[in-house]
Amino acid sequence: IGSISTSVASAEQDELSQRLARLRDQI
Amino acid sequence: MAVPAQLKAVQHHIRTAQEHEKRDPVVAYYCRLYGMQTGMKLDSKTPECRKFLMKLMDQLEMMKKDLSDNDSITQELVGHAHIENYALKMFLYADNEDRSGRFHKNMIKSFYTASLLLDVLSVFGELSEENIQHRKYARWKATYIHNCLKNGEAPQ
Repeated sequence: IGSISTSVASAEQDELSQRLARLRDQI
Repeated sequence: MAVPAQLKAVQHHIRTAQEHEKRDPVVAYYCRLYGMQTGMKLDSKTPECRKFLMKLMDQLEMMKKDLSDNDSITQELVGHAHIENYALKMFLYADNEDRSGRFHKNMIKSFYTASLLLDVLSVFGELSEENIQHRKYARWKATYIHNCLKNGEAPQ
């Protein structure tokens, strides 16, 4: 369960980073 | 939307965004962008912070869409000039009140808001030495005058 929640957290973090980069026209 | 305790360092920037929602949406947008970037560095792992940052991102994306005809949003160089001018306008207003011996809540808030907006400028890159000095001075003045008024003392 611990590793599932860690990978959910890291996927969400990636999503945030990608959305931030898109917002700033960096991708 | 309450700011989680882990992201306390950006709560005043987020509040400044709310206060400028109608008055100056460009200021509101970049304050939230600063909150977003700094918040991600502080804590994007705990559920309450992730939820907060996701909502903040939704808000930013919506604002960018709504303000798509505004050069200060579509061109960050123009945005940088907008925030810097606004911050310095606040600073100069408060500094002028200070030098004229007029000490009141509004001028304290202007000094403090100027310092917050100078923080926000860091989303565009490293701050200039001049802006670092202005930020330090504005924050110190806001604290000093606030404490003087609170203790019934006349600021020197």
